[in-house]
Amino acid sequence: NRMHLVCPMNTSPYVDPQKSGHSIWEEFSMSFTPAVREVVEFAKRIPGFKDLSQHDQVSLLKAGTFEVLVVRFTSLFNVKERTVTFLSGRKYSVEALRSMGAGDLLNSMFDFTEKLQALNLSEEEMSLFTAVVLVSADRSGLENVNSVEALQETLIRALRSLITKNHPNEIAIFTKLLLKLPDLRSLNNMHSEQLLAFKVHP
Amino acid sequence: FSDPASNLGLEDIIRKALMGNMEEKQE
Repeated sequence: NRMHLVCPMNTSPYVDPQKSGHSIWEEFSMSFTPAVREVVEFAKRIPGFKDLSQHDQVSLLKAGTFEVLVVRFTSLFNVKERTVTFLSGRKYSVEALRSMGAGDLLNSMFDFTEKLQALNLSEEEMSLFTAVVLVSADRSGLENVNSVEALQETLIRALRSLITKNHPNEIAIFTKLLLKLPDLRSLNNMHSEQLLAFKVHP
Repeated sequence: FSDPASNLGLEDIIRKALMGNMEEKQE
């Protein structure tokens, strides 16, 4: 009898206990589907992404969509107020979400958001960083690793060039950004565990 | 649980969203 689903890609964290696990998932899926479609549209606009094989496009998106969403939706996490805004626009405090069962993942999301926002990236920089997050040659199941690696290197070079141009005295920003990649992997793993818990105990 | 995306329907959403792109490529 799950009572809460503490993901901001949802209209509300409250779940009707009368509903079945399947219908809860169906509703949740309808909430986050538009955001996933936006990630796919974003991927299509990355120069070179459409030249990858269909299999590898799907593999990269399957593995990286959550990480892209984390970067795109850092604005939902208000670090100062310690609140999370859900899709309905309503804000919930960390304490409230914690009382609903949110744990380490929520804390880690705030940590990540705080560090990323501290870099004060422009929209263009954020967009290029997001492309680097998505095009990672070490994702599992890729059939043409070399092609993905070549595109990844091109994107990383472009990101370094843009950061160097925009922040000539702060090249450490580029290093800090690359160090966000393992942080995102860690968040992705924690999120997968939550999904597993949802599947086993909807 | 190595593939949550497939198990929870994400792959289906991704494939459908990519479809236009894939059809273009096949042409």
